[in-house]
Amino acid sequence: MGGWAIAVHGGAGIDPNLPAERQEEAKQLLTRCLNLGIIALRSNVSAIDVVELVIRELETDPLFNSGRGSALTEKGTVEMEASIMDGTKRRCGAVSGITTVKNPISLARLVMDKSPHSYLAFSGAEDFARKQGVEIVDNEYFVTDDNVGMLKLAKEANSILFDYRIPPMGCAGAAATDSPIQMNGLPISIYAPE
Amino acid sequence: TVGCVVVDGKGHCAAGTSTGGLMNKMMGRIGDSPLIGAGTYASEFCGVSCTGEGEAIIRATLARDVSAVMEYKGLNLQEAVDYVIKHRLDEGFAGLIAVSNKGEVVCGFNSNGMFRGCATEDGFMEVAIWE
Repeated sequence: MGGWAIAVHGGAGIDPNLPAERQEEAKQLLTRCLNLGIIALRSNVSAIDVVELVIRELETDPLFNSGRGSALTEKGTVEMEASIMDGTKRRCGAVSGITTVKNPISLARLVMDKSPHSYLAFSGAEDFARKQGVEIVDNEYFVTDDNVGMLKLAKEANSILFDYRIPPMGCAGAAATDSPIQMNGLPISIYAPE
Repeated sequence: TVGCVVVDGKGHCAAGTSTGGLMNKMMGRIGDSPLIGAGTYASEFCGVSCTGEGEAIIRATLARDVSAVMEYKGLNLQEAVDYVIKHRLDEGFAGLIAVSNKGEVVCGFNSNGMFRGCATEDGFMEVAIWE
């Protein structure tokens, strides 16, 4: 064996004009999460536990698009999704349509460990979360001012923004309309990468 | 979207992905992140978490393909990641992070940057955004 290793990501497809201070914030969060994982791995915590631990931290910080700080639906609400997989026995758990569970990755872990299924969604997943006693919050907890501004821009441009992290002063509409990229057979002015 | 992949000291791999999806998405839209084999996959060979254009990642079964080409073609982790990014994404834009059971770590993407970081037991650590 070659020893432990860890990698984290906070999303792909970034506005090239992302302000330097936002880039620095992102790097600091990634570094903090890496160090959290490194400490756990040095303490012989298992891979699956480290994955859950690190993603919980990322979900709790509003900087990236997960948990608090999630992108908003067309109705201004949050619908989150997550999955986790243990390679040793190829066990897995997944959830979608989560609206009140503070840490969706831990609910996915519970689906893997405590349910007879691999994937629960929407009201069934929320019911399972309550039965398991996970931390529940109002949907508003996940909504940030930044994302409310981004949704407003997206609606004004009648598009799904190319990059949700473009600050409200940026050219979101241009990003959406100038791109020749297609997604799922439709122009990017309708869809956009996470 | 956020993700984490880990291989521990015993060579066991795991992966996870979590997301709010797309800004201004339709109600009920499900992306690649919760789909095992698309946005997330782990096996005895590797752990993979993807991010980017969800619909393209779903079509490519991107995470599973990294493990599959390692298993069936005998590629190492770097070769496997390069292969799926180049040959499986069609016209989509996405990125992924991956670890192998040998302690290797690889990031790959064809999008305009990816927020990412990695570390290994021998002291290597890197945090980056752009190519």
